Amino acid sequence: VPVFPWHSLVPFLAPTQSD
Amino acid sequence: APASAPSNPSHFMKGAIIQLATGELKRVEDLQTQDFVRSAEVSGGLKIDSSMVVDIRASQQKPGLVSLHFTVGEQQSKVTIDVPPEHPFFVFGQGWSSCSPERTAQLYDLACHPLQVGDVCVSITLQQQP
Repeated sequence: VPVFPWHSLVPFLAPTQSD
Repeated sequence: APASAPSNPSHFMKGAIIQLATGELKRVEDLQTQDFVRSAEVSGGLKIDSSMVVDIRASQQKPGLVSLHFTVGEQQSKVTIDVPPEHPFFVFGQGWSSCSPERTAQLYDLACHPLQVGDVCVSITLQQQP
């Protein structure tokens, strides 16, 4: 059964990325 | 995960086994806010941010996707990501939410709330090195 790390579930929104 | 979400990631499938940073194993549908907060605390180098949804609109660049506009963290930085409407986000104190809960249920069998402007989602970033 595959096991996934918790941080694969949430987006990585680096503050340096802006519109 | 990249800023724009991959399609049909199996880790969102109901019943998927998720390992917290503490080593504990939980099913994706059983995760609580505290699981993410505690995992970030024990993970060196990663930090949890509060990312508030400030706008939800159809993507101009990628038909069929949704553009989610966030203000991220203390600096309230503006970040926009394009995701499929069924992509689930974990909202603090509420659980899994998406722009199309029906499609999320069809694709992942995961129960979701409707994602709304004002929702504060869990996101991660690298901890600033001193």
